Amino acid sequence: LFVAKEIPADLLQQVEAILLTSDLGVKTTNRLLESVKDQLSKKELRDQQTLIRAIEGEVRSVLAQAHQGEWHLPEVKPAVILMVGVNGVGKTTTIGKLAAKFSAEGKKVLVAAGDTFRAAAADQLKIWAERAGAEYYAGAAGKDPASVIFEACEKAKVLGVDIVLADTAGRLHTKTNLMDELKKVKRVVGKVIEGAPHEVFLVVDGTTGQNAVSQAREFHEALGLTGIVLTKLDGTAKGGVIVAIAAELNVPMRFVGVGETADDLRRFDPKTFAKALFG
Amino acid sequence: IVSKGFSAAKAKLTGKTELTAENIEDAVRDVRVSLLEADVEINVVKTFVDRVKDKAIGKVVATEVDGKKKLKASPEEHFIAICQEELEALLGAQDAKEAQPITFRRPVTTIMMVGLQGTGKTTTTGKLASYLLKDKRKPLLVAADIYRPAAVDQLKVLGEQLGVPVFHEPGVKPEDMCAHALRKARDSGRDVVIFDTAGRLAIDDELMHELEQIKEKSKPDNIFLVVDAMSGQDAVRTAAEFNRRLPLSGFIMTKLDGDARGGAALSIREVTKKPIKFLGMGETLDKLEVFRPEGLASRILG
Ligand SMILES: Nc1nc2c(ncn2[C@@H]2O[C@H](COP(=O)(O)OP(=O)(O)OP(=O)(O)O)[C@@H](O)[C@H]2O)c(=O)[nH]1
Ligand SMILES: Nc1nc2c(ncn2[C@@H]2O[C@H](COP(=O)(O)OP(=O)(O)OP(=O)(O)O)[C@@H](O)[C@H]2O)c(=O)[nH]1
Ligand SMILES: [Mg+2]
Ligand SMILES: [Mg+2]
Repeated sequence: LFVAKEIPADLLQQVEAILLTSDLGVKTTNRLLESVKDQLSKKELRDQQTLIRAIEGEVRSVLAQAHQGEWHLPEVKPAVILMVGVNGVGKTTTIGKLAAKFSAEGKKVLVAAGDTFRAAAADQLKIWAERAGAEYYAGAAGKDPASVIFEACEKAKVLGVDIVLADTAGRLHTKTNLMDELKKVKRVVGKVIEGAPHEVFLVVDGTTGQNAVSQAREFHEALGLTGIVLTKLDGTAKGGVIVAIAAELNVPMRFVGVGETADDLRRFDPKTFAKALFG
Repeated sequence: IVSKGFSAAKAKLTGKTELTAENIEDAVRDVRVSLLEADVEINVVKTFVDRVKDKAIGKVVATEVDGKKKLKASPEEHFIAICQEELEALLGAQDAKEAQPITFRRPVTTIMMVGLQGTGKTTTTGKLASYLLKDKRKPLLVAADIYRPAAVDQLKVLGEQLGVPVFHEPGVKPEDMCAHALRKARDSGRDVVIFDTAGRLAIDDELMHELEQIKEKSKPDNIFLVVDAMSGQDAVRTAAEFNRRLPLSGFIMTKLDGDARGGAALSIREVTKKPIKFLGMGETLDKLEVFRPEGLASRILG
């Protein structure tokens, strides 16, 4: 793949293997090697530890650049967070975790059952709301998601909640009508609450390969993403595709999911993530 | 197959060319990159490409127009065509012999669905029920995911949509529930039972043991690993571990209605040698196809 005469063949192969098996992808792997080649001396490029630490540093800086520092809840009331993403990635479960986190911080939370399509989606979210002690709003099954989330926001204003977490149905980014449905949701919440949605979080499954770049690109173009949540990092997959996403789209990683219970949510940290890639 | 000793010069005179390491070098590199971008596991890419390269080198192919209708095809294009053939053969080889993706048994056939979280097991359980109904069979679904909020409700809703019974016993361990379900099937004239299990990590020893218990007590005729088409490099590790513990009858790849290349299918097939049985092509219960290698092969190759 990457042809660097300065890096010994077996070391290059070893480093490429680490990056590729972590799902960084061919393009990002080559970019990283290209940039460290410029940073290091000929001697350094032949030393395994130095080369690896340099790449780790480069990964950290790509992620840190997109990260733009620590995330804080927008200073509006209610702050509306819209969760989007393809099917089965962990949107509903992540809302449950965020609801628990914000409630523990003393905030009043309302979760909106914006997935009116999938079997038992509203029931699943309701259980999470109960666990977190959050308010819950759902419409009739099959009802237009934009209407349900609109009504949920109206209720949020009446109740004086601090945060609205809006769940949406999983959808593949290639389905134009479903992406249009999300655009409508975004337009509609903006009418009921000024500046809403204040956050649009794309949930990405940590086991995903290169398709995650395509997902991020399409959802970003359609809605303007303000953050990414990477789930299922408690498994063996490394989630390296977020390096490609950060480099290409500059959307910050906000949280990481590390399990299936309410406590299994961590703030994203570029340094920790970069270290884990090579750990 | 013409002998490998066919000289390049002689070949040129007859409008043919011998494939050499040099004239297919660019194509080999392009295929490697394409397969990696398709999420095929790096060692599988190496094994596959090396194998195809060995097969290709020395082949004599038509590269000149023969005056009438043969299109001029470069050595590179020939190499790609050989890759497509090899990929199809690898993905689907032995399955052509198996006319039926499901192994049936009298009086009751069992199917066990396993896999990581969120891959589509519950939805695919519904799809298989729909497929079986069309095949004049009488499925019974078992809601053995006792952990995920509303998992049982989810399967019950799908059962209602199809008019298929869903079995669940609150407070009972999955391995016992599945065994009871088989008894229930026999007593009520149902001839296929599908166990929907909870998503789990391959490294979760306790939950993997639960699957072994279900298998031990109910001896399923079919164990399908449900894999997401967008899975990356790690899919191989998961599949190998599930296969080591259970082992698998085959796998079902879901969410192929998107633009994920599905390279994990090649990796899993290469490493476990187990066949791909079905493809999930959408969210509704009619979107299940019996696996055919051609479409997936060209999708992975790109
Ligand atoms: N191990 C692990 N599992 C997770 C994590 N986050 C979510 N899950 C599991 O992934 C599965 C799918 O989660 P959901 O929250 O239903 O995903 P979703 O995106 O809302 O799915 P759809 O609404 O159907 O598109 C469930 O089994 C969750 O328990 C995580 O961080 N780690
Ligand atoms: N587009 C598409 N979506 C699918 C397909 N198969 C399943 N889904 C969706 O993927 C999501 C997850 O499906 P589930 O059936 O809940 O997955 P699961 O494996 O049972 O999840 P857990 O039980 O939590 O491990 C749902 O939104 C399904 O509608 C498919 O072939 N195409
Ligand atoms: Mg959901
Ligand atoms: Mg399920």
